[in-house]
Amino acid sequence: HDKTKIKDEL
Amino acid sequence: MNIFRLAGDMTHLMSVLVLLLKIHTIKSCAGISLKTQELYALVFAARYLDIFTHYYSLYNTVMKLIFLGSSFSILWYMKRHKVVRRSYDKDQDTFRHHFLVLPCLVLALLINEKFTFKEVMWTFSIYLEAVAILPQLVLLQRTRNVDNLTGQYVFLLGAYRGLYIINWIYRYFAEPTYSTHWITWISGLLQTLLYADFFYYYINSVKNNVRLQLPA
Repeated sequence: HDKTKIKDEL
Repeated sequence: MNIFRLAGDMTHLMSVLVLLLKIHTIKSCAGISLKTQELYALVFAARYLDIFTHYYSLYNTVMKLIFLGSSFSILWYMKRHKVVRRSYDKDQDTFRHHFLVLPCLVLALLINEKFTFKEVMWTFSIYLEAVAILPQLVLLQRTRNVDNLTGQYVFLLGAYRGLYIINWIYRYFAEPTYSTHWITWISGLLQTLLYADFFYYYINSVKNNVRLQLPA
């Protein structure tokens, strides 16, 4: 998966 | 969401609330660096560009709105509020914060995970957040005598960074799908190290129950 898509932190 | 991440977010939120409490009730921003506050507003503005395009969770969206709203209202208080702005230590708060912005932007253009506008802005915000506390630390060093709320504000910010590191380590082992963001880890580690000196004196002052005073 594209790790740049996971921005679940603030 | 793990307990370390939640605790990190809560200490971050509390730091902002402590600062707003000081400004709103005591009507004073003495000891607070406007330079650092400007950098934080820029950090949030650059990082949360996805706020209306990407939905993660209600928690995520609400927290982003709180951080954006609080950082810009702090700026408004310090620059525009007729009583609060008079307590600003303008002559002491002389850190050339603009010189932090450009290197961070250049670094984000050179070292990023993907060369797109949003991704570069996100990376820029990570780099800038790592050094945004510097004007505040320099101001504390200059004024030396630190009032309780200002001390608590910086302590809570440092605690937030420390808890985020524990959160990354936890996620690394606990979540099989978690990918390591090296940019975030290294910047976060650097950012936390910047607080080490302050933490040492803060904890000592709490332990000995004396007013926080930084060495000259």
